[in-house]
Amino acid sequence: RAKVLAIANHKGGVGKTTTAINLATALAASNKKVLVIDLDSQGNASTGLGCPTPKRVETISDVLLNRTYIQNAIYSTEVDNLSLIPATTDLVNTEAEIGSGADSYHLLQEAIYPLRSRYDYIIIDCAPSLGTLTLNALVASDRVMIPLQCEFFALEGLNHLIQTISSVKRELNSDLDIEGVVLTMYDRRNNLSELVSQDVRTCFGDKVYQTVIPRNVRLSEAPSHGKPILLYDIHSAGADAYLALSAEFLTRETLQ
Amino acid sequence: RAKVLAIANHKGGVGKTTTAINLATALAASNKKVLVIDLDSQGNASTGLGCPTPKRVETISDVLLNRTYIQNAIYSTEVDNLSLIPATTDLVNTEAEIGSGADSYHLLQEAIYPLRSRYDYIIIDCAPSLGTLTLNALVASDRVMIPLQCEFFALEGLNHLIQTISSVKRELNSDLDIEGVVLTMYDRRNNLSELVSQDVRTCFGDKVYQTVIPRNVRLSEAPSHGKPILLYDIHSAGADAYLALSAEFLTRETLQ
Ligand SMILES: Nc1ncnc2c1ncn2[C@@H]1O[C@H](COP(=O)(O)OP(=O)(O)OP(=O)(O)O)[C@@H](O)[C@H]1O
Ligand SMILES: Nc1ncnc2c1ncn2[C@@H]1O[C@H](COP(=O)(O)OP(=O)(O)OP(=O)(O)O)[C@@H](O)[C@H]1O
Ligand SMILES: [Mg+2]
Ligand SMILES: [Mg+2]
Repeated sequence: RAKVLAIANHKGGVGKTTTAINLATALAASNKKVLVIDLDSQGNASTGLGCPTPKRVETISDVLLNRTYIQNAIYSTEVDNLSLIPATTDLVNTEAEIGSGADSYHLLQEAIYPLRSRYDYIIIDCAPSLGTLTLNALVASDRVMIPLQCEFFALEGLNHLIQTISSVKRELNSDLDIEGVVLTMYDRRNNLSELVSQDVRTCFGDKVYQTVIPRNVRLSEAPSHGKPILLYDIHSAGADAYLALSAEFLTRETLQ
Repeated sequence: RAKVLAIANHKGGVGKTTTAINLATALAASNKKVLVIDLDSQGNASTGLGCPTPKRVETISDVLLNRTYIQNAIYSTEVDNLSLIPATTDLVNTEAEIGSGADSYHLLQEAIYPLRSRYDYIIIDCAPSLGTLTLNALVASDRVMIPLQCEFFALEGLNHLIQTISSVKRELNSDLDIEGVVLTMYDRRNNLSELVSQDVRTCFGDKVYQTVIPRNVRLSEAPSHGKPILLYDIHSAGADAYLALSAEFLTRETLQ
């Protein structure tokens, strides 16, 4: 049965998509069967995994609005063991259509149920928001991984995110827990990164991965070639970091 | 009559809040009367202008839900000529409450109407989304300033943003236009910044400001002290850039 992992943080630009794409690829490279679900109308995870807009025929919008079976929306990426359910800008209208009533939060959970036996991991890339789509992701997930940029504004929003996760756990999905916090865009040259990192480790202890993702330009170049970092530049610091994160993630799995 | 300017881009982490805070401060330093409206539940603009959470008694949520007169929600910052209407995490619920029907998009426009004679500029910091709150900002605004991070993913979403602005202009606010595109977090050391910058200037021509905001760590340190860059470190490259942006913005004003 697949483990469903939401990559979430309503602070924008903290590395959610970069983590979803590259962790998923590293897990696939360790022979795990992985599905990435793009739940952001920007469609960055779809682009970064080499699925251009014209190829996004059936998308997560169609699945959520019951216009297609989820199997029909699965796109095979160029990475072995890695599939994708793409997103388009339609998702903005889909979220408005779903609304925010009590029965709008289980749609994704119900939709992915038939797929749970076919994968080892289902990874959901969330938009920078705590709206209906992200709540759907949290209800559908077993765990949440929180990418945290080593910046002050990113730290400020963390409490609100933790509270939202707790209330989803209390009211909608009692299985939900935090898988871990991964520090991203760490810059050795700048003091702020170290201050934020120490702060987070004090508050969250072991929940914070030992692996820290450094700021590495190759990570931001890779998406323009539609490739995850492991295919774009396996020798980069970014690739090393996501391979290490995947190894640490799997080690924790076996310990749990 | 105040000019109302939305700082918008649904891509996360591109420098919306940093631009709202520091452009507003630079305009206030040129003796313009300026109001910043924080329309993001993260409340980063409120924090960055020195309004801590306990001081956010009446907020933009109260204004939008008609729980208070807008005059009561105005907070005086430590910068002369600069006031703020703060935001809290309540805004997540406010957005859900407002919903997305035809009559939900004019609430902010109506609320700020009585203030337009008291300020030269009203600057709205938007959340990384194209949902109801950002649509309210676009309906209430005369112009939109688009901060654009010099990264591939940021470029990818630009079309969708432009389309949204055009449909708001067509259906809800015929005065709306793009004020300009400002390139942010430009890093001379990395090729990608220059590629993105050339791409954007080819597509948008004069709409792109000559002023480019460089990546500068002092800009990301300032908010942890609750100060705009002009108060935190007037001699930094970040302060220079926002002073230059303000000057270029005002020059364009007089030319229009
Ligand atoms: N470790 C890193 N080093 C350098 N650049 C990075 C790194 N991680 C991400 N980036 C770049 O920073 C930008 C933001 O990252 P990304 O888009 O993954 O964040 P996000 O949280 O998914 O953003 P959004 O909130 O818009 O969904 C992107 O342009 C990405 O390529
Ligand atoms: N020119 C710059 N140089 C260095 N850091 C910057 C610069 N501009 C912004 N930052 C930092 O980058 C992060 C993202 O910027 P900011 O929060 O202003 O973006 P945003 O678009 O408002 O994000 P969100 O989408 O979450 O609202 C912040 O931590 C900020 O301090
Ligand atoms: Mg993303
Ligand atoms: Mg912001």
